[in-house]
Parts: sequence; C-alpha cells; structure tokens
Amino acid sequence: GSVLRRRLHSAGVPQRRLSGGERRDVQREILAVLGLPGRPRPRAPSRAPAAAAPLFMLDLYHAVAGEEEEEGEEAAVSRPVLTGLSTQSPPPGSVVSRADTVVSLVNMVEQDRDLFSPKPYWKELRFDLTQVPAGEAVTAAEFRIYKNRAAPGYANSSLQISIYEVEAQNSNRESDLLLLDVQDLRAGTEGWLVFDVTAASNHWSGDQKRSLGLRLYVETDDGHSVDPGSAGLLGRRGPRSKQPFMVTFSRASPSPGRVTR
Amino acid sequence: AARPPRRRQHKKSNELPHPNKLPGIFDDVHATEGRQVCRRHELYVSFQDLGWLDWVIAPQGYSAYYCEGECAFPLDSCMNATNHAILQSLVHLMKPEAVPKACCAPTKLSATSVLYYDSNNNVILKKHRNMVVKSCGCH
Repeated sequence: GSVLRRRLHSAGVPQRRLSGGERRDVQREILAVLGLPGRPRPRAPSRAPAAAAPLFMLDLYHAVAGEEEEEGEEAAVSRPVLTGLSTQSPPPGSVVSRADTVVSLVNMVEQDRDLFSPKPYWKELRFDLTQVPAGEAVTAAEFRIYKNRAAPGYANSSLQISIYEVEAQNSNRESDLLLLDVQDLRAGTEGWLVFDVTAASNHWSGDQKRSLGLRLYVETDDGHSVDPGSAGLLGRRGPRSKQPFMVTFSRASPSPGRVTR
Repeated sequence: AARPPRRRQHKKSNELPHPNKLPGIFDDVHATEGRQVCRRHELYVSFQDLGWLDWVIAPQGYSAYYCEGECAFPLDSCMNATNHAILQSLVHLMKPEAVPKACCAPTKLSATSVLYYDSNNNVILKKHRNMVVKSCGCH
C-alpha cells in the first residue's frame, strides 16, 4: 500500500499540548479543508474491504495517487491501469478525465419482476444519489454489475442486456423509461459488466434528483424476455465482492470561491 | 531529526563584484552566516494520529511540507525568486526598517487524493488541490 513517510519529530522543540476544544477545532479545520462538513461515521465495520466498490475504488486511488506523485498538480488522470486487487476493468472508454471527485454509490433498493410475474422480466435498482457532490459537474457515470454463467437453458445463446433510467413511475401503466446503454454478450459470459449511464446525469445538479432508478432487461436473439437472475446477473443478494454499484466522476466548477469564515 | 544546517560557502564570482566590495552602500552586509536559505522542509500530516483510520481508507497520512528560510540578498538562483523579490531584497538592504525582506513561500503546490467512507458507507475518492508543497521560493 502507501509508503509511510518518515515522520519528523522536532527534537528539543517543546510540543504544545492542545486542550480538548482546541483539538476539536484543529480536526474541524482539517475536515473543512478536505471539504467535509463533519467527521464521517461509516455504519458497518469499515475495515472490511471485501466489498466490490471499495476494492474498485482502492485500485483507482492507487492509480490516481501514483500519477499525482510523479507529475504534480496538472497531472491529467489518464486512463488508470487497474491492476491487482479488483479484477474489474477500468472505467469504459476515455471516461476517466481529470475528475475532482469519484463517488461509488452502494446504497440501493432492489426490485425484480421475475419468473413469477408477467413478461417482460426486469431487475430494477434504485440508487441514493445524495452523496453526488451538488456543486460539481458530473463528467461520467457508470453502473457495474456482476454476471455469472447463465442458467443451463440459455447455455449457447447470445443475450442482449439493455439498461434504462426509470424517469417516471405511473400507477396505471408502464413507467417512462430512457434507454442508456445496451450490451450483447454470450450467455456463458462471467465477470463485471460496465454500463455507461452518463446520459442519466443531465438533471442531477442541484437538489432536483436525489435517487436514480436503473432497470435492466435481458432478451435472447429472437426477442424472448429472460429473467435477469436466470441470465446470471447478481443483485444485492450476491456475495459482497460481487454486489452491483454505481460510480460517478465529477469536476468542481473552475474557481469555487473559498467561503470566507 | 532535522539535519544540522550546512555552513554556506561564499560563491567565487569573477564577473560581478561581490556586493560587499561595492564602496559604501553594502559595507555592512554579512552573508547569511548560519541562517538557512529559503527551502522546503518535511511536514507529515498523519490521519492515523488524528484517529481517522476508521473512515479514511487511504492514505494513512501525506507529506504536506512547508517553506522556511531567509530571503536575504543576494538571492541565489535556487531560491526561485521573482524579479520583484530581488528588487525588494535590494531595497531592504538600503532601508531595512522601511521595507522587509521577501517572503519564503510555496511557488508550486500539487494535489493529494483521499479515499474514504462517508456515513452511508459509500466510498469516495476526492482530489484536494494545493495541498502539497512541490517547491519554495522568495516572493
């Protein structure tokens, strides 16, 4: 991991002991510099990096930190080479630009229309977007989901997976959907699938959009609807290291005035 | 522990008369004997010492550095001096009470990235600009 730099103990220079209040002020000031309103308190034991999102983000961190070390401030975050920890492919295409903030979103509600419901079958995941920085422009967004080998019935067939944004839910008819991305693959394909959902981020600025519904449809070559679970797509009930998540890349506005305090 | 400051040797330069040799004006100038010239010093910010490793995933801390040292005439080329700083240090020689020496400050800063959990267990990678001193100079 990261190299522990030699910590300089100024021998002989008296170290002033801070009072409790001063220590809190120091921490609050550093948190403010880091752009945090307060000290985050993650729920689950945060030292269990086996979940998919932290593994992916740790890989991305090492790529970005390495760039900063070498080139200094203007380092363009070129396409990072993701190696080692997570076997996930780097963000698709030239998506990784000079992002100021990369957020992996793991909080979602899952809903399935499966074999016990009328066709077409689908899987829907609604993500909480509150952590997407409001003051920044989203430059790219991806949805990552793990696919196992499909059920034996589809062994040799090709599948088409389409992902839509659920724009509006209607009580008496089908929801309004916006097509975001499509992928064609073999039913036996195994691994992470990466969908580009940047198009859905157009109306995330400000407080308009606090959650995002993504709906997946799977079809065979001849247009038969396939239950996403039977196609091998893992939802929240999959192992932690294979649970779906979203990643957003955003950039601060050119000169965010530092708020005078 | 910080290294003991190296004693500065006087640079032998044949082209320009050494300031001390100019009649009258700079007679009382002493080379900055024993005082450190403006340069970068180690400063390590430890998230571990702050007790933050329950939410900061990486790094455990980072080297921020700081700038310290004299910006006294003559300003060597290694001191990244601006033209203005050179002039200011000249005027300081003549009117030390009226005009201060130039300041030793960062001339180049770079970013550092922090990977952390938020309170909802989302993982966030944030780049923070202007957090690491890459070089110091006289301003």
